Amino acid sequence: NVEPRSVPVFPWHSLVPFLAPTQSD
Amino acid sequence: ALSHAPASAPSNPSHFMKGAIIQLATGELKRVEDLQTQDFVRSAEVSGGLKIDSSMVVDIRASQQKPGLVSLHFTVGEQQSKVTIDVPPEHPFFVFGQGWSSCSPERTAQLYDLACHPLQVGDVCVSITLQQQP
Repeated sequence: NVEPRSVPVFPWHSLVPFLAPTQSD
Repeated sequence: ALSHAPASAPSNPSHFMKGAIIQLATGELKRVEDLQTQDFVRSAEVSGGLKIDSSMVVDIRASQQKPGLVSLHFTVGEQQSKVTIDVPPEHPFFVFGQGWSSCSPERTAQLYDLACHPLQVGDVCVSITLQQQP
């Protein structure tokens, strides 16, 4: 009775920054 | 079994760990270290709601407000909007045609085992923003 190990899958857009103009100083 | 991990990033975002499984908008699965520029461009096209922007690094300096972090100054997209973000030096960015890059490739390798190029002024990074509705 082997417990299946779940492998996390991450969405592609979590890897790149969301740069919107309102973030500037 | 595959389980969908949340997109929000803890302090050490595990999606940058070498071997992490990334799902592209096409449904394809790739390891983070195997991603190519075209994977991001294609995913944005397929996603419909997101747009890829070219964000050029114009300045890198130590953060004034948050010790230990670096302030990255970008000009973003066609409008060349000025955007500044504070990030840990080991945070990886995907540079068009070059791949993963960071301000401290050694620390990135230690923390994530992810090979990185040094991030430099003039590098153009992949960033995303919301698609403008017509």
